[in-house]
Amino acid sequence: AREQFVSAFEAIRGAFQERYARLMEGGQADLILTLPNDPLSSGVLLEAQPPGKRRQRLELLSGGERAMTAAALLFAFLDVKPSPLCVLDEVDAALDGRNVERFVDHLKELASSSQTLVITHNPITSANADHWIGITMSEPGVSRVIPYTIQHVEGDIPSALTDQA
Amino acid sequence: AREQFVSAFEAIRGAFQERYARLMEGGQADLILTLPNDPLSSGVLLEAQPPGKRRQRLELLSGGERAMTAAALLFAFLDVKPSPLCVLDEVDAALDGRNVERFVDHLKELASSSQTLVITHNPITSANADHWIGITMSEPGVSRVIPYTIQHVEGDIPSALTDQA
Amino acid sequence: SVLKRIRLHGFKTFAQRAEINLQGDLIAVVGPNGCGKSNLVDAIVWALGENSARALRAGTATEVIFSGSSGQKPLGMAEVSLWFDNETRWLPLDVDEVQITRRLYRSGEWECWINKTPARLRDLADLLAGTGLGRGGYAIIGQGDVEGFLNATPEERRQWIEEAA
Amino acid sequence: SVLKRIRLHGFKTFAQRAEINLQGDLIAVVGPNGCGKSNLVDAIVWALGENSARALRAGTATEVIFSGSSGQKPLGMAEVSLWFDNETRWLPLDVDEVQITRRLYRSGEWECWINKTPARLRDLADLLAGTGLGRGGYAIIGQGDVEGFLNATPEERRQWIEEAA
Ligand SMILES: Nc1ncnc2c1ncn2[C@@H]1O[C@H](COP(=O)(O)OP(=O)(O)OP(=O)(O)O)[C@@H](O)[C@H]1O
Ligand SMILES: Nc1ncnc2c1ncn2[C@@H]1O[C@H](COP(=O)(O)OP(=O)(O)OP(=O)(O)O)[C@@H](O)[C@H]1O
Ligand SMILES: [Mg+2]
Ligand SMILES: [Mg+2]
Repeated sequence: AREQFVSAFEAIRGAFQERYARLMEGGQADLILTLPNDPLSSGVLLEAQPPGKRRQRLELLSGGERAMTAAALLFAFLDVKPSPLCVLDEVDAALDGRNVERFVDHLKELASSSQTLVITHNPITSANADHWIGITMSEPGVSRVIPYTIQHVEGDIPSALTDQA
Repeated sequence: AREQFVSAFEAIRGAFQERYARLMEGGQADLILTLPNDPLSSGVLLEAQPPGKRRQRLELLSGGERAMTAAALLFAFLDVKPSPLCVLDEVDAALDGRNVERFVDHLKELASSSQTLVITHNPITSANADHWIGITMSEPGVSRVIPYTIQHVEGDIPSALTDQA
Repeated sequence: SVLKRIRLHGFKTFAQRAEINLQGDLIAVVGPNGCGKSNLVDAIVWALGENSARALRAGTATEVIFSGSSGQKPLGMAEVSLWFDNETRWLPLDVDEVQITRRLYRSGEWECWINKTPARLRDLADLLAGTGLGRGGYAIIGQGDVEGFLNATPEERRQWIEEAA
Repeated sequence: SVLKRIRLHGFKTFAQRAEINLQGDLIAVVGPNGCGKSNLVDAIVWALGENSARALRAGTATEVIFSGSSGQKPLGMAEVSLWFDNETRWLPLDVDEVQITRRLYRSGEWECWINKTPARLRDLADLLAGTGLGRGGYAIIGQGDVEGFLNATPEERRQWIEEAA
């Protein structure tokens, strides 16, 4: 079990370093065992250093930087242990325009090997999807699903834009 | 002290009911004392019911509905006990286009009586401000403030748009 | 793509039966605040065996049954079905398609089927083991989970890696 | 508007001295992720007497001093000054303008002035009492505080109302 854990840890750690540097276009991040000699009782520390900045505690990072760091860790887990289906609910909420674009690049990469559902309010993210599920409340309190057969989404209000409204 | 508390509670409660119904364009919300006969040891329950929906526990509300409920409560506090300066850091992050517009109406109302600073990534919010403070990192890791003398903001990158870059 | 179809009836805001056929690799779920996007995610994890009140944002098990709106009475049952393509045998069953159905009644009684065969939650967990989709799987990230990802303790992080190992 | 000017030097990412003149009623603070917007809010609450590590996102008091970047060495001191218009005497001092300055050295020693007169944090608290701007005031909402607003316990909510009374 110890062998298994150490090899999974090293793989995720390597993937996390690569994903972070690529998502942030620079900088570095790492996962560190608190007890390298006793991995199974160890804790795992997370360190992240955005490009151009010095390494600091995670709490000092901005909302967007924290979201990018969490995304890098998630993608790293999925690199090492792919899942045939991934569902991400508004993980892009704190990202500015540039970070959303880099995040979406990684999303599309993920989608090439795993079916990926993203819930989003961000027009950049939704513009890059190849299909949409629109949900509205035509009757108050009751959800209605609007299937999209044309690739048009405007803002958050899908009902106006599908040929099946 | 009990008189003071009860009168503040009733005032905030009334303001909260009014603000919620106006922000959500319908629905209702309330603040309720757990021990009406012993206000100073009482707890304060918060209930909110979006328009068209039945009253449910707060945890079932969506991210955007929770943000609007919190905004209504904040505005209610400020109605009862105005502050000359208010600072709001990304309170509009979870809101869709329509909710942002309603929120911004209340923001402008607040700004007519209190100096209001909002940190935001939302273009609707920033478009409705009457002044901007742009911040960038021209040198990595070092903040630089860009004063705006023209009312132009595009996305999150202010440096391209001021005549003092 | 592995998830081909979702059917919901009576689950949270899906009072009217909804059937969603999924196409494409990267699917964006869009719509205004409170329309049911996160409820759709809840439906997926619930059908896959999730039982924790916190993960489902509900206080009691039956709170996921449609509890009524301004225009509709509460329903007596919630049912969600998922159809998976299993040609690659990523699920340990020797069939090309796997249907998972979960149903819950107001009385609290519930039932669950795998390909029309009655199953216990334990059978679902065994079926999904190692896929990233079981309870607490890392492949499904709920709204607001991003911060929790970073705020986890070092011990919790080690446990995630152990599960991925 | 009451806050006329902010000067920062050495506080978090404000390694270079920055002076911000505030105009207008509704001011939007904009810029990319991690550029220093929330750090500006931290600077304001810190100058007003905030000391809690959690509120400042720092672990120790001196972590708010610029700790260096890829291109700059750490600084030895952080200083923030705020200039308030007091013509309406909203602050209990018989002067038309109130300047608050707070300074912190690497050694941990710190100083604080109200209109150039040395002051203790206690004097700041007394000055701001009842304004909504003192420590823990409801007029300053940090990033991510919105959820905390709703997640508070009924007892905590009663305490907020007591403070507003
Ligand atoms: N059992 C139930 N019966 C009826 N309505 C319910 C039930 N459970 C939850 N709801 C309603 O579902 C709504 C929340 O839906 P959901 O979280 O899916 O929104 P969302 O589309 O994700 O929105 P956002 O973009 O704001 O995150 C709430 O208004 C809540 O009252
Ligand atoms: N003492 C310090 N010295 C140097 N850099 C610091 C210091 N404290 C914090 N930082 C840096 O400040 C950055 C965070 O800034 P801030 O929280 O203001 O971003 P923001 O503009 O609010 O971004 P977002 O839009 O993502 O919320 C982090 O990269 C962090 O490393
Ligand atoms: Mg949601
Ligand atoms: Mg911020």
